[in-house]
Amino acid sequence: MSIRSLKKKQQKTFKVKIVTMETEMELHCEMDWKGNDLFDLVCKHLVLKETWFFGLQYMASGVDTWLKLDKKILQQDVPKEDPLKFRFLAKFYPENVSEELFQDITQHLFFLQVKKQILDEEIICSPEASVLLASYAVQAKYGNYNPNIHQPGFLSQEELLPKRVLQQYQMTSEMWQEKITAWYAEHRGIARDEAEMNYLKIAQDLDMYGMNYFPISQTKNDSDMLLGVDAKGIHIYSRNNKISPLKSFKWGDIRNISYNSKKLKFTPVDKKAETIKFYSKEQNVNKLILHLCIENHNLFLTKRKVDSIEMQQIKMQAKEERARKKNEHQRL
Amino acid sequence: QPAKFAPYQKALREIRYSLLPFANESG
Repeated sequence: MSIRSLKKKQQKTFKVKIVTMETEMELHCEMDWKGNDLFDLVCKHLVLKETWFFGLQYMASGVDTWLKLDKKILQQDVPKEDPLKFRFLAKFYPENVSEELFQDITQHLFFLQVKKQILDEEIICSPEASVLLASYAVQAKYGNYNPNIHQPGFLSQEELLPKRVLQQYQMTSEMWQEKITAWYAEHRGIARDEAEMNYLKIAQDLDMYGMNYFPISQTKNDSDMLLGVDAKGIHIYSRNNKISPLKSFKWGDIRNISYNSKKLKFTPVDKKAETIKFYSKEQNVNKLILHLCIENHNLFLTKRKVDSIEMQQIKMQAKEERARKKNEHQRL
Repeated sequence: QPAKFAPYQKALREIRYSLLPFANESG
């Protein structure tokens, strides 16, 4: 390729920076690329096949926004910086982690993202679950406990527990470290991927896990309630309680969801039941709610169908890889 | 539907009891 044609080609691309929970990468996109082209390239770089859980997020006017995969990147309201910045994050959560996450990379990215949500208190977690989760996170990072290596203080620089938990007890940092280390020592023999899976199995039972909350109301000008969308369905909460829903509708209970401007409408399958109407703050919020409902519902249906050939291959490869690792782990 | 935290309930209970003596009164 001549320098001239190379230069010409270079002008037809733009730079993007992708930040995942673990790493960063810089990629070049062609000017007419759609979201999907970039998303596929990122997944390829990460060697990630369970792509359906993830999305690319950017910040638009202070609001976290998901990149639309079927539209051109440069036609979306992505801040025009050089490079354009995106975060590669889990957008949808499995109903059951041990039955739906197969690749180590998928599981690892979920583990890192959920751990951050718990430590940042986006997911509220009891003190006892926080300690047990911390002990599995330590096992995943440090491997088997060895008192000669893991001496008191080895966790002093680690962020182990949510601040809310620390404030509930009169315990020094050393006392917390000691408690977590005692439980960490119990996990001897558990490999990194197993420790991360144990972490996720506990986390998925926390009430706020995988929930997307939106302020809604029953009248036009209030926002006294919350609507939660997750892998199982939609949930209605009072504004000050994100834990226990006032009412839940599983995907199987809902016939249709639609919106008109700020009004959002759920039609139940039960023809005798009344249509449920809510108002949200903006039409854009309704658009996002509808999008999350459709995608979560699609995943819900896909999981209940016979596996595609691609899915069968992913499961087979993951099984072989796990068996190989287990053998290696036992040999060591 | 299995109970929440099913295989971990014993560990969670043990941790909860071990933390009790250190709980702040307000907590």
